[in-house]
Amino acid sequence: MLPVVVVHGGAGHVPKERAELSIAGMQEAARLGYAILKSGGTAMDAVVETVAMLENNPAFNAGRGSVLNLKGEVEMDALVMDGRTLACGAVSAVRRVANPIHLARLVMDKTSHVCLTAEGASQFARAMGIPEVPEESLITDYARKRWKDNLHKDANPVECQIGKMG
Amino acid sequence: TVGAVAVDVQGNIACATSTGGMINKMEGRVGDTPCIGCGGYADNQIGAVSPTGHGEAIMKIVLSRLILFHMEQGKSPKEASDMALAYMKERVSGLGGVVVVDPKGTWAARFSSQQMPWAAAQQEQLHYGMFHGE
Repeated sequence: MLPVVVVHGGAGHVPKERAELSIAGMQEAARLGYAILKSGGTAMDAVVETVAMLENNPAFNAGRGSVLNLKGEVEMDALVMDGRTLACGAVSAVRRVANPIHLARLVMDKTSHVCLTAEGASQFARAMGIPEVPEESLITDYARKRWKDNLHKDANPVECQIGKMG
Repeated sequence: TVGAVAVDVQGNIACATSTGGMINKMEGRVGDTPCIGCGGYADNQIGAVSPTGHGEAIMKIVLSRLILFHMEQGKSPKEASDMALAYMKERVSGLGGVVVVDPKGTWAARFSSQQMPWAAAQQEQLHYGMFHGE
């Protein structure tokens, strides 16, 4: 079997000045995933570590660099699935975790559930020994600028989402 | 949103997707990413998908599993992705993109949005792009 890894960095608009960063981040992540596969690592290890690298890269909207909600806060979602067993794990609306993808994998590996959300996901993270990080460490100047640009005093929370992609 | 799909030397397949969601989303809004079949799916017998785009549209058509349904019926990853993305655009006016692999290691990176940065590594070669046709 010829190993392969394919990554994406989101379907939203990438401003010209961030395009090079974005492509470089994609290349770096694909190289990491491929190195894991070439050294005999599993597909699960490859996708999780690749996505964790992208979460740590502020050029992308996940982990550090996440877009902000209406209140200017970070709420993140993540999912993993293992094609061998159909095991899967997910977290939603999780806060103050550097790598939600690692938490999603722990949901898959350590619980009988598929998805943990919000405060329950945070409690699970603490129980698993995942350190809580300051919310500020996940927020970039670029994310804050976009949040402010899209924040209107009288904005309808539904209408202001129209046309935007996650 | 970021995502990855992979096939290892044993022929096992996996997917992962992670996101901060949509800009200025309502507090508590959850999109497709943590929903199995929407924000990703992996089955050794068919393939794996990680999507990105309009989360609510992806959820309405269960995009990842829809692509794998097309692949189960004999479509290639590229054909299946294009069919499902076209359906999402037509039925729910949603745009997005996907990375897909099948058990043989055939891969695709397809999108209906203007852009989607992507990269693929196989047989010591790195492929990448951001715009249509790359």
